[in-house]
Amino acid sequence: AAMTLYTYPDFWRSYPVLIAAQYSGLQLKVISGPPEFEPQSGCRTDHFLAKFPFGKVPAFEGENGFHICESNAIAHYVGTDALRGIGPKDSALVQQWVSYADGAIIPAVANWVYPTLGASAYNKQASEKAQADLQGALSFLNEHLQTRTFLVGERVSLADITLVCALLLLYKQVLDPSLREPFSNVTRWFCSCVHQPQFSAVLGKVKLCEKAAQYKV
Amino acid sequence: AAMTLYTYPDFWRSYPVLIAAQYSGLQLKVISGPPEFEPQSGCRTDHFLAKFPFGKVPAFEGENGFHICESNAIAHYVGTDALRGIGPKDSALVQQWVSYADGAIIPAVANWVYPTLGASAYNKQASEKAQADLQGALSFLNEHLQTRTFLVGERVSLADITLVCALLLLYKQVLDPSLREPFSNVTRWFCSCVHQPQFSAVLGKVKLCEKAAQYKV
Amino acid sequence: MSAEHLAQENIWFDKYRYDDAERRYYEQLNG
Repeated sequence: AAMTLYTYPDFWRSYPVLIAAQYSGLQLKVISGPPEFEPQSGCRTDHFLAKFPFGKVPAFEGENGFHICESNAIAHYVGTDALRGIGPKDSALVQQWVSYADGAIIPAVANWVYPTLGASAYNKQASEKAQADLQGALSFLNEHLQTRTFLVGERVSLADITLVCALLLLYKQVLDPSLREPFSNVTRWFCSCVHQPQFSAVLGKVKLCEKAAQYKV
Repeated sequence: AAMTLYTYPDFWRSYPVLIAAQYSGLQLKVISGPPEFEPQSGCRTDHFLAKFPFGKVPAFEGENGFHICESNAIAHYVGTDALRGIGPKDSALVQQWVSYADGAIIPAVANWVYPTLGASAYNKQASEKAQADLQGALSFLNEHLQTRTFLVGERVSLADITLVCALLLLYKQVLDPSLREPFSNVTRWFCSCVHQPQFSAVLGKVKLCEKAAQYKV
Repeated sequence: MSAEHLAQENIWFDKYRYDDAERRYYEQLNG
């Protein structure tokens, strides 16, 4: 494969890239382990930093040493025009939802869910604020998806891919049936996306949370 | 003007939109005060939320009630193909730097500079970590700009516009001559951008910090 | 998805604090 993606194994930030590549049919070689990439120190080795001075994954290497970092940028590159949004209006709306996922969803999901995975320390105030903010975001999304199948236009775009991947940990870890009950349009949209073959080829079968995980002390 | 931008007066998150419009020549009507927009409560009035459920500025209204929120998305829409990056490689690299500004620069600038504006409480640990993170980011940028005039390709793009606006408060408030001395390529790039007529039409004359502002108790 | 890899991630955990501060600042600035 002339195109290589460096990532941690099973890393949610890399999913949008892998799903976008499923839609475009691009053959991506995924490197997530030794000898080419040591997950524990991989981003900080001189070899990796020489190629990817951003020092983070996911990181993409194309033909002739063309390098990109940042999940949104790589997914944009390996995707299709349809995924990017056709025309200035739809491509701007795709960008809007990508920014919304980065700014409003991801920090709140991390504050709520990472402590349940042992990935960050539990902070009561931050966790409760995150839950309140996410209730607001899900209500807003639920309204938007009342009359829509997808976020932008009539088909899947990078907006759906990015937002589904941003919400994945929430739906798998803490959004149990009672918590997701008020957001049925969002859950319908989420499930219809993850059941698309291009999503399930990457995510496998996504099991919605039955009992909210508690934070690990 | 068929196109309207709602914003707080003199809000750095709206600058990329206004600069991008300078390059495209789009006539934007800017609403930043009464009666159409009350800055004190503007984003939370029912009238505003009915149009812009994201509940934040900058917010854009085009013909036929076309609405966009999120600074990056609006700048993308009002800009030109050249600013967005021509072709998949350059448009992906523009997206990469926009994501880098959002993820690596803006959080650190907010942690360091907002307390000096009295906008947020000073937190010694967060401020010192932000300063260290920014030294790293500026070193990386300095390396990248050693052999380049602009961040992507041979001319100004949304990558330069977004990153200059993300660094603006830093250069104006706290990056005094001694602190910016190690990053001469970044300062050269920053000054060459803000001296472009399309930037100065929006930013006015940008005066680099002479003495670092201290945080307001 | 290992917790160790997630922990290495660059996430602005206290963004909510700065969002609120930024909104209040600009609202007061023009109050």
